[in-house]
Amino acid sequence: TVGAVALDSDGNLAAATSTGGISLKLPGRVGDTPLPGAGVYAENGVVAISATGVGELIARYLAAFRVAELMRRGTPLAEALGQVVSNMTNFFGRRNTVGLIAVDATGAYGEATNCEVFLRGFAKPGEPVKVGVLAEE
Amino acid sequence: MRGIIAVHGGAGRLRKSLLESRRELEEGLRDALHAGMSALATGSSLDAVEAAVRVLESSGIFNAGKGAALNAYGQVELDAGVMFGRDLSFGAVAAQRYTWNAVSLARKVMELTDHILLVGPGADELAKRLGMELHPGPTERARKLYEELLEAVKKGEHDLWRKNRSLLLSPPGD
Repeated sequence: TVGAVALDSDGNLAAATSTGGISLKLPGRVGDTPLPGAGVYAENGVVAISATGVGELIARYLAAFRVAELMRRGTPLAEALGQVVSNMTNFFGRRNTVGLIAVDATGAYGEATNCEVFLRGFAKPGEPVKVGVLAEE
Repeated sequence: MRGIIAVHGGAGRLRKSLLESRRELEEGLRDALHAGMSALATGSSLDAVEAAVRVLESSGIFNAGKGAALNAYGQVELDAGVMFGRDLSFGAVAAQRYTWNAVSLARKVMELTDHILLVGPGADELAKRLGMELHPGPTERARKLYEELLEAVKKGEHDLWRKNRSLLLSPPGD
């Protein structure tokens, strides 16, 4: 799975996610990626989010929507992402299942994962591009 | 200019093969960020996320677009979704097999149809009518991973799909 989130100079937030799905999936299987509020979500004034991981769990948990809901009620970006990933990990009792990237209405970047590997990066005008492969980078 | 773009590839357990392709993956992420930043300079955040994801789909090294993982029958089936926060507009495709550029097709669903999601043959039909580029077929890397995982399922070593196992081991037809 791949994805992107962005904030433009008009203050519009957007998110996009795309995937081949999980290897050996049954034909016709659909995960979280094309479902609004599951693997992809964007709402001006709140947050843009894109998810990767085990689509069945992300979709059942509605991970993107939960982050947006926490932020709508005033929880800051980093805390909202951390809470949703940790609660989802506890609920399903499984690690290596989700990675989230997000930007909020102020242009702050946030990420959270329960995986060993999480390919991601971000760029701001006038700043060097940052990328990471291992989750702890 | 205010603005920011972030991208991601996959997330999961650390595999040796991933460290071997680390440089290639980092390069792919950087290319996507540069494409997104260029789009952000002249267009909207929606243009930026589509441009960035299109680069990742086109690279062939991520599990999307040309580099997609294969389903139980060794086929490519792509899902993609885009959302614009200004008016909560949304477009998506699922189980789409015609074009490698699923994210741009998802945006076409948002902009050209009254729907939010087209699946399977309907999504393929729209891609075909729009003259979108055909998917070139599975990469060598995807095919190799598919063979390895199918072998692992037969030996009972692949733990992801427990319920599907019996279905996987008895594909349809003769």
